[in-house]
Amino acid sequence: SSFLPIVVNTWPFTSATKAAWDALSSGVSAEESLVIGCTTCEVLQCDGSVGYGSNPDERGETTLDAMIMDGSTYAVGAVADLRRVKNAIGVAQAILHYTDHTLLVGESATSFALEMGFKEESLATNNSINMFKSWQQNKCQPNFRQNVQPDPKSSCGPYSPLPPPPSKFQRSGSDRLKLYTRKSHSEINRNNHD
Amino acid sequence: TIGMIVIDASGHVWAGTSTNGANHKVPGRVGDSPVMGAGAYASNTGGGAAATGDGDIMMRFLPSLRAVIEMERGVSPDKAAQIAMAPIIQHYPQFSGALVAVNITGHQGASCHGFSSFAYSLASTQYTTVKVINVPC
Repeated sequence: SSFLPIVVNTWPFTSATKAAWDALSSGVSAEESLVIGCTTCEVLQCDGSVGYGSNPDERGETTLDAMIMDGSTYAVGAVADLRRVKNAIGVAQAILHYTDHTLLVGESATSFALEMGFKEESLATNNSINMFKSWQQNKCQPNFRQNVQPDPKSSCGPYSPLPPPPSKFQRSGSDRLKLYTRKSHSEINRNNHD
Repeated sequence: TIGMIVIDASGHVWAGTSTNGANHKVPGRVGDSPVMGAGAYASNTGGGAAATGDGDIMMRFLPSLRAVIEMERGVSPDKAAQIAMAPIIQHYPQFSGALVAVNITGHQGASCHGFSSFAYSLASTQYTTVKVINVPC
């Protein structure tokens, strides 16, 4: 049996699913339907993990990542660390259409997006500003830094590398791997995820 | 993060993601979402898959690529998702993440680990409205 066509997405973001499905059902291509679905989540800021105005970095800036992939040609358009442009999946699609590259990042990705006609605007909102302030007031906890000084578990930056004791350098490869690889990020949860 | 898979009536598979990443990340940090094979993957011969969770951990194992490869070999989406998640769980038993997989006949499945709950959404001719499927982790 076949259940095609189909739209599936992670999390109960039903508005995005419906938007993509409605588009697909009305004859819009699968590619465009996916962009419509993901754009819907960017506009609605689905659970704070998609789109502008949430999950700022250590400096308080929200940046966006997106990717789109064609299963027939394996063509990909992807953008990472995109700044000041809200429609990340649209920029990823523009990379797919208007370059022969796979992934653009950072400030240069923003320049490309502006060339392609996307609007430059702040991704900050009162919510992201408050998230940033709360994090600062909580001594920058939780924190993804490690092996730096001051202690990232209790202090904000700026940070500098913590010189490891000489004996650490003389350990075996597997021990050094344990030193530099945390087994989990306890701060990743239902409301804070990739 | 949203990870989405769309397959049209002729079996053309598309996959994509969009995210603002982890809260209070180190500036410049990029997770798994824009990395093909990690955040999502698409193949007209296998289907599509999309991952969510701790991208710093998950991207090291390319779980979406793994799931699609398994489906190309005829493995069911549920089993493919489990196989893709297994090495991550083995090496990082405390991580949180999930993966959804859809094969080229529109059958779907998922696997999750570490979350208190995980759910995914789907729309197809099988249902009259958007369906939310809860997965025990």
